[in-house]
Amino acid sequence: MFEARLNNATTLKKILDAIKDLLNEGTFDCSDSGIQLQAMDNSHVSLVSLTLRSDGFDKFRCDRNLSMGMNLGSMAKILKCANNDDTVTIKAQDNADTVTFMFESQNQEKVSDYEMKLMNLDQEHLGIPETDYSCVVRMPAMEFARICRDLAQFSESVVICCTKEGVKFSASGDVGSANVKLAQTFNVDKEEEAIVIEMQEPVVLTFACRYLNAFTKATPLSNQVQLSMSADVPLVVEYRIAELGHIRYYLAPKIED
Amino acid sequence: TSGQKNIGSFFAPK
Repeated sequence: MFEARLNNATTLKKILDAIKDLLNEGTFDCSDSGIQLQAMDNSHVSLVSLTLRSDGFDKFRCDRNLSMGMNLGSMAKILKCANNDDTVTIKAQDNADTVTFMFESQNQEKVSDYEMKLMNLDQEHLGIPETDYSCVVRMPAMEFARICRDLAQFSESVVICCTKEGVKFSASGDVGSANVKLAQTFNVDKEEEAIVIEMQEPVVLTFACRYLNAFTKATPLSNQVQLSMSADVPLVVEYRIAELGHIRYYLAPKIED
Repeated sequence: TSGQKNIGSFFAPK
């Protein structure tokens, strides 16, 4: 028996919004420690890794490890049927071929349940080692989304240059060139507005705007985003989900011609 | 995408 409850459907809606543009389907691996999803996007250029800890749920029960392959488009249709303040419960029997989403209104007067067929997805899991990165940048998630959106107008690629003074995002194309420099902040009143750079070695890396923009669909989940970069290895874009877990996106740097 | 490596090539299968 698997049962996971969140007192507010908004978080689950935001999580789905953060992955459904990159992935058509995904396997939710459930265990007593929580729910994990790892999947490459359709073109195998980026990797999505979602971790939701069991202690972040308002109720969590998982008697046996369970892998539930879901069509994310179908899941999105179902979650549209939930009000933001509904309690959402995800339920499945052991070895079941369906999953049930139950939505309960705050006053308990409306209870709906939607059963969805599970899919058998033959997805390979990749081992992602814990790595020390040359540069780790924490910045407001809204600011990162804005920069990715703005620079995508000028080029398919953005160059991220990180030194201990700051981080620079650049794009150049037929129209001209664009540069956005952010300095590390000191003594900001609100932690969520801070720009913090931890640098061992400066890095200059080029990434595809299209994927960075897809990652910023997670912006509503978190005030801050963390970018971890080293030469010649995938960038990690991490959004923490308060008290529940995180979503990480991995994207390989583009190779200069 | 040109100049873009497959993300799977950076990690070993589990």
